[in-house]
Amino acid sequence: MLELRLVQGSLLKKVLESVKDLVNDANFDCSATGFSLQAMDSSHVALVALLLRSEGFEHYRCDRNLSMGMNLNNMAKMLKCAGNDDIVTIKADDGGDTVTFMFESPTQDKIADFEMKLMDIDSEHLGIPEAEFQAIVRMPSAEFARICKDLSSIGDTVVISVTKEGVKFSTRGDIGTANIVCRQNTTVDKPEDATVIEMQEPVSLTFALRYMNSFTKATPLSNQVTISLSSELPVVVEYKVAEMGYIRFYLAPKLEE
Amino acid sequence: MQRQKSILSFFQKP
Repeated sequence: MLELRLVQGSLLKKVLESVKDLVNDANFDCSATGFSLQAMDSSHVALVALLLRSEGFEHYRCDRNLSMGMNLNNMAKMLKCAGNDDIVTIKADDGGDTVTFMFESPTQDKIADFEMKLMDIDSEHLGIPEAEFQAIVRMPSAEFARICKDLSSIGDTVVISVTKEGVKFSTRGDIGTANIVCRQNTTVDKPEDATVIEMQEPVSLTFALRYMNSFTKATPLSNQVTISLSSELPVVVEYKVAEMGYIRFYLAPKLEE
Repeated sequence: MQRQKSILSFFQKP
């Protein structure tokens, strides 16, 4: 038996909106630790890892580890029917083939339940090694989204370079080139407006903008995004999910032959 | 010439 009650139901709506275009089907894993998901996009270039820790739920009952295969587009369709202020409860029986999403309005005057069919999904959990990053950039998520959107109107790939000058996002296309440099800026009124660059060594990597743009659909989840880079390794683009967890997008770089 | 790597070449299968 599984019963997870999330008072801030809008978080789950935002999570689904941020992954539904990247991943078609995925297994949600439920354990004592929390509600999690690891899945790759269909071309195996990007991977998404979500964790919503059990402590973040108002009520968290998971009698035994459960893996529930869901079509993320269908799950997003159902969660779209929840109001932004609604409390969302996820319910499933052990061995059952459906999951129920219950939506309660804050005043308890409207209660809805949506039952969705589960699916069998063959998926392998990949081991993600702990990495020491050469550079970690923390910046306003809206700024990062704007940069990815702007650059994708010029080119298909972005070169992200971190030096002691700052972080540079560059692209090149048929019509010309573009470079956007963001410098460290910690003298801001609000901490969410800060740009913080921790650099051990300069690093420069090339990525497909199509995926970066897809990751920025998580922007409504968090005011800040963290971009972690190491030479010849996947970039990690992380958005915190309130106080309860994170959504991390891993993107394989483009490398010289 | 740059080539798109697969994420599977970085992370281990169980």
